Amino acid sequence: YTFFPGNPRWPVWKRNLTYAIRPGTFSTSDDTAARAVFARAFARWAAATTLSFTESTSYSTADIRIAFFGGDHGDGEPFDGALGTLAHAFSPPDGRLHLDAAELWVVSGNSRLGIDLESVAVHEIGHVLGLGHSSDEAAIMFPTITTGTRRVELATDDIMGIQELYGANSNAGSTASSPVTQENEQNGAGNK
Amino acid sequence: HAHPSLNFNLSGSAWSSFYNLSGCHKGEHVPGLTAIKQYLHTFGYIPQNLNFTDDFDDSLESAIKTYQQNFRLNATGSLDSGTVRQMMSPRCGVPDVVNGTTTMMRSRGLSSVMR
Repeated sequence: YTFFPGNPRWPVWKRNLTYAIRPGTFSTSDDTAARAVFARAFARWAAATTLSFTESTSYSTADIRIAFFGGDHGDGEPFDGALGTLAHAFSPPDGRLHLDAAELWVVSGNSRLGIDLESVAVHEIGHVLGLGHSSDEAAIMFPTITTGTRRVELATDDIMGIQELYGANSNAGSTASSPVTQENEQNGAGNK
Repeated sequence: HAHPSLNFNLSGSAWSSFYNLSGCHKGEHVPGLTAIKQYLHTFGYIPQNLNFTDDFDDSLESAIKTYQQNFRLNATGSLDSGTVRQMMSPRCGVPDVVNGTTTMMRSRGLSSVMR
């Protein structure tokens, strides 16, 4: 795991964070399932650390603001259409989390051609909380994901990183599903 | 704030053209290498946005080596097929290298030193 330069994190008095999805993002038929995706993604981080997350109805005042945009969307970092760059997020305490509207997002079920929304959401929330990229391929914070795959559970590497920033959730045990690989254990390679 | 620094825009066909660059190495001049340089610049591996050319120069080799180390590929500095395949994978837009420092590989901790 890594952090952004300067190790930015949410301040100690800000442990109960609100998040909101840009109004009008989802159709009525997709709304419930899509919101559930983000709720699960936040819950995975909450289970590992001292932070909690609550969905807010006020997009403008939420700590974390989630939006789908296509192309140039005003932050100086235009999206590039299908595939390529899927999403980006800003380090604490900015709170912006942007996803490329041009992708074929998979909200539920499987699609060999689509990008699993929850997988990307969990990754980008890691950035919003202060984690950088990891070179551990099993980690959520590994920068790439292939179409048709799903990677949503925090690995040991992710948990160690977020707990270094915010401490551990005393109510939960380890939620790691992908322990450190034998190779890492043996040669000390990697980033811990 | 640390934030993405994207100025990279490739269409689907341009992405697939990356395949044609497999096997390139230092000293070659191959049409399309400019796009590789732009890609590596986007994610922080080439810090300065110079007037990129299709020359496989020292800066490109160095950037590719850092990229390969970050993704645990063989750090050959050439565009082998595994590296090109990795570059074509859908990915997060947050750079891997910020201000010239890779954010993906931390220095080894005290416990590693002691071992």
